[in-house]
Amino acid sequence: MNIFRLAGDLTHLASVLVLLLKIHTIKSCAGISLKTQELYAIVFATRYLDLFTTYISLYNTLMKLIFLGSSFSIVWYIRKHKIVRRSYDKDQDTFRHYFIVLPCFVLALIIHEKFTVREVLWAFSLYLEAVAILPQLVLLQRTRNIDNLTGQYVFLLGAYRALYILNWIYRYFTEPHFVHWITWISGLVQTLLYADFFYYYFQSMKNNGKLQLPA
Amino acid sequence: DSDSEDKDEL
Repeated sequence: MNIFRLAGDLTHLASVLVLLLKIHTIKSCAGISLKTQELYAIVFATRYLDLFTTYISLYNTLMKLIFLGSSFSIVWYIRKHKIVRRSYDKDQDTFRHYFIVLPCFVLALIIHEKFTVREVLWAFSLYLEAVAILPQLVLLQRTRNIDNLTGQYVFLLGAYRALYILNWIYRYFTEPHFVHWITWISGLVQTLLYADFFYYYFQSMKNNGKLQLPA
Repeated sequence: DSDSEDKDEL
């Protein structure tokens, strides 16, 4: 464990807890893409299924349980909670996320570390995580401006992946055989997807107005 | 090659 990875995990944890807290306290999910939340639930379900078979550390197990629990409860809130679900604008959140699930699955069948169920699902979860934010970014473009909590959520998610890139660089130089091209490339693609959001996010911080994304 | 056991990252 290195500081970049710990900071990355804590930032990731903060992003989901900030979102869950927002939805729970103000009983609203305005501006949040249910599609992105469902994709993240699939990412965690397919990546953490080894939770019950391989024990790595208490930290690892605890974090996996928290991520699984929070992502599925966010999906539950938006789909099922009688008050929260009313604030979900499904006619804006129209990104056909099956169009990204299938290509990621096909890609995982082609590119993986080993052709086993666990490895293919692991690669699938990495490809899916890289593009899971797309419905949320599309929704942000549509709704033009966003409230601060949604901005913070996307910002923390981007920061978590950027910190992970530092972690991979650190591990590459400190651990001889630590090579995970699949993780590195999908992680890099994911961070690049956030790049333009970061640009507008910092612009809005500068003139500290509402975050206006270009049409 | 990196065996699948060293998937210690979240």
